[in-house]
Amino acid sequence: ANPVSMNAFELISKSQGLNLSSLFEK
Amino acid sequence: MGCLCSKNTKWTPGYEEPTILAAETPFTVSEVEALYELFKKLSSSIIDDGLIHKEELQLALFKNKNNRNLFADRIFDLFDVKRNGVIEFGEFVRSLSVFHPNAPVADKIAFAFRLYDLRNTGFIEREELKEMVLALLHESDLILSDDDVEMIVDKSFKEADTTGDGRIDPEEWKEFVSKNPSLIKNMTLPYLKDITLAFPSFVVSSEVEDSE
Repeated sequence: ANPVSMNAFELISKSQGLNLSSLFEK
Repeated sequence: MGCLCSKNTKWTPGYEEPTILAAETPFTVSEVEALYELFKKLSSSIIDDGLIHKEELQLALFKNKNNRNLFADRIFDLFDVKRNGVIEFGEFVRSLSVFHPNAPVADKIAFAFRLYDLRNTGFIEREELKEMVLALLHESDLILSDDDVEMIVDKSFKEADTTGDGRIDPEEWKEFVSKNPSLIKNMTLPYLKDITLAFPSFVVSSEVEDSE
């Protein structure tokens, strides 16, 4: 998808810093 | 019923009884105990003091303790409810409970709002949103011109700021998320549904019977 057409919040929500599933990786 | 206080390993600052935490959250006692195994691992990765420091959270998220990140900082600040610079076990469980698939959606929406309200003003402001987009670009391979960033921020802000007062309040945020539910997709961690089954290595011999 063209990033310019994306929603800023959706873009931000993909940050690795917000991806808490990483906490469960062994 | 067993006595959890008999385990010396559980005498850590901020430790709270799994029965109490299970009563306050969607987790069962066994799941809280499994989370304690995860907590122990995270809280001993750099400084073995039974508390999660910011560098330890960053290490878990990025596999690199020096990788400072605006969003990881926000997560840390929101988990550190007492604002004493560390995440204690009770804070860890209560904060993670918002990410449980069974947690109320309203809690997820409110938590996400606080994440985006960088300056804790009670509103999401345009400059905050732009700062977050720039931070996202900084951590990713995505390259956008200044004009593109302005366009994305303007468009998103106009959609959410329905009253047009230049800031997004909690009600506008709630309405915006209800129209765009994917915005809080990262607020649900399927792993938490049954952490004891998903992560067998975390399973410990439960000393307290689950009440369910």
